[in-house]
Amino acid sequence: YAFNLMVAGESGLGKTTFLNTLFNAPLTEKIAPQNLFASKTVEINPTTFELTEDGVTLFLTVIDTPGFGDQLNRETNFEPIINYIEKQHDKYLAAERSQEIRGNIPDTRVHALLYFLPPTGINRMNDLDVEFLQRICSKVNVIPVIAKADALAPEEVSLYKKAILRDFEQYDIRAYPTFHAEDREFIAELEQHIPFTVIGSDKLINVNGKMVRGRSYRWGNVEVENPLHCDFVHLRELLIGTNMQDLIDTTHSIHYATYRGQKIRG
Amino acid sequence: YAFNLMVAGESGLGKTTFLNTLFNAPLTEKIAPQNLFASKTVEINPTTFELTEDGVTLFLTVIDTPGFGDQLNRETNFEPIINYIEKQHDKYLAAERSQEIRGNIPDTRVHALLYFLPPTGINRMNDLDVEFLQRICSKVNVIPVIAKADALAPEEVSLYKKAILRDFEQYDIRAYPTFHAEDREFIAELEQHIPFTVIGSDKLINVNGKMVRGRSYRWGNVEVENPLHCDFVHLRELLIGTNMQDLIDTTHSIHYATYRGQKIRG
Ligand SMILES: Nc1nc2c(ncn2[C@@H]2O[C@H](COP(=O)(O)OP(=O)(O)O)[C@@H](O)[C@H]2O)c(=O)[nH]1
Ligand SMILES: Nc1nc2c(ncn2[C@@H]2O[C@H](COP(=O)(O)OP(=O)(O)O)[C@@H](O)[C@H]2O)c(=O)[nH]1
Repeated sequence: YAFNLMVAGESGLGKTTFLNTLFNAPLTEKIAPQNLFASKTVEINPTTFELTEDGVTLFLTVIDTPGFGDQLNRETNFEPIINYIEKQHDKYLAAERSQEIRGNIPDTRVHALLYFLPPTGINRMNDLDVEFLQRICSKVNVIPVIAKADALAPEEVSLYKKAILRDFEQYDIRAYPTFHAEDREFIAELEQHIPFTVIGSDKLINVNGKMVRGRSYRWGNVEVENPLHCDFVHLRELLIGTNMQDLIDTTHSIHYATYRGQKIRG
Repeated sequence: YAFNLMVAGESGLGKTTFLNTLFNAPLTEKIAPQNLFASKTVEINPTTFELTEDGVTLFLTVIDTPGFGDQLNRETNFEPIINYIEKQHDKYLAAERSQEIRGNIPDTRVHALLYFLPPTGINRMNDLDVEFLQRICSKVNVIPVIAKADALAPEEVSLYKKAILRDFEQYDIRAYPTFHAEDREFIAELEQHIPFTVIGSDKLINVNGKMVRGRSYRWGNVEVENPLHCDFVHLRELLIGTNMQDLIDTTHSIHYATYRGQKIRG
């Protein structure tokens, strides 16, 4: 059971913290960002973790992309990511052609790209995000999320979500699950929340006597798993609960198929 | 009495909101950012307001710089700003040379540049901010602030401030009031808080029966003027209270003098 999850977005949007929160496991020591220096280019860092729950083992490969958005000139940010994604398709194609049985081919293809949008709250997406999403959404399942959503007041969240969805439409950005999802059973309900807002935390805080994941401010406590505070529980449900298999399947039936078709036609 | 304040920093960091909060006046209609489209270049937008309080009239010119940090390739972001600053020095120099009495020369020189840093909380500044501040701090009084500080928990604020000050030192970034301030009477006390954290709000919220500037979240109410929530009151004290005259004077005695010296030497 292998799931390959890429994360991208500017530094400091809480990507590493979010991953630790999602898998309820301190992955930080292995994928801790090297924050002391800005990267001159985007690095591709795949790290594989073995997570066992109820006797089921998941080989989770997290692909971090430190350096994205960091440079003064960000025009070369997309290539390393696109190259990595396509290279995994090439590997799979080569294995298929060498007559490997499908079940035996190790699947390193990126099953989902979690893309972190900054919580600016203004009524348009920024150039970097638009251009990247336009280019990448036809190559991989992209799930955009609004990072650090504790910086957005309730009315700002709904305005910002509307602005983002309007920009997705205008710029032809096809995000999962609206696009590509073949298992639509839970999609209608989940779609009410997209783009999902996320808040992440390495810490446990005391809320009404219970220790929960959250952030403690002088003016109050933010709870990661409180659906009134952010959409974390819905995103987790999608990623790990209902749609993980669909993300894996559609990577093969849609994105890999498209890539393979382009390669064959030459 | 003329004060010329420039603001810069990426879109969506709350610059316009902050200005409205600072001057307790809805300047928004005049300097509302055109958020629907990302600028291809940095624009320089000076707007002059007449603010009268206790019979004293202040001609406040706010110079907004929409487009800063917005583009994929941000290498040309600095030129429009540097050109504007130097052009005002040129204007003043020309007036001086035409034998105008100093008191009669209209002073359009930028007295302070309020630079907004994103609340990433990571332990380094980003390339754009470092390179811009390095270039600009020898030309104008720069006051860096940490924007949207309600995204930072108390311990994150102190770590981030330390990281920023360490980077200022490492990259030779000279910020006001530590550098350039000639009126040092209140500086020692204000320096305990730099870089100032700011939170801005157009709205009034009810806190213990009082209507105050703030942001209302589901988990609590943030108060702009509560020193436990951010350093807004200290920054306001510096800018409008104790050091406005010093910002004007040092622009003439330090930055203009430096520029004039370079022009004369040729
Ligand atoms: N306000 C806020 N801060 C967060 C959140 N998640 C993480 N942070 C903080 O943001 C900083 C950067 O987080 P990190 O996970 O390293 O970001 P990355 O560079 O995107 O991997 C850390 O100080 C985190 O504690 C969040 O949901 N809200
Ligand atoms: N979390 C937070 N949001 C803010 C703050 N100040 C403004 N905002 C919101 O951020 C968004 C952008 O603000 P704006 O002033 O237009 O940013 P500008 O592009 O830098 O001028 C608006 O939705 C504001 O309500 C703040 O201090 N904290």
